[in-house]
Amino acid sequence: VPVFPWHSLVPFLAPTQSD
Amino acid sequence: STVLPPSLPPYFIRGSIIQLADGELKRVEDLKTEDFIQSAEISSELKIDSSTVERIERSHTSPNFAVVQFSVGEHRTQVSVEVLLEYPFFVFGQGWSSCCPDRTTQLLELPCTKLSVGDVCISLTLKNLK
Repeated sequence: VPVFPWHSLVPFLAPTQSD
Repeated sequence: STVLPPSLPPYFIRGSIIQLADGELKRVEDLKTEDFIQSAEISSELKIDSSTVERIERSHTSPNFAVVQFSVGEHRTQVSVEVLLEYPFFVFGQGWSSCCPDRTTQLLELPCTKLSVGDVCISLTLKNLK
């Protein structure tokens, strides 16, 4: 049975730079 | 910026086993807001950001897709994501939500509510980003 890490369920919506 | 994630990953199917940062295993449909928050606290690289849904539109390119515009983090950066209508996002204090919950339930058997403008979704950032 495959086990997936929790963070694979969460989209990366972060901008590359926030300043 | 517009991001195009992969179509529909297998880990959203009901019964999928998810490992939290502390090693605990849970089914995807049993995940709670605290599971994500606690996992991010343990993580050395990832932190959770709040992403508020600002707009949901049908995609111009495909009828099966929607464009969801988020306001991300304290800087309220605008990010648009083109996703399948059934693609689930995790809403703080609420759980899995998608643009078309009926399709999500049908295709993934994942209990799901309707994603709406104003919903605050869990998203990730890298901790070392300034």
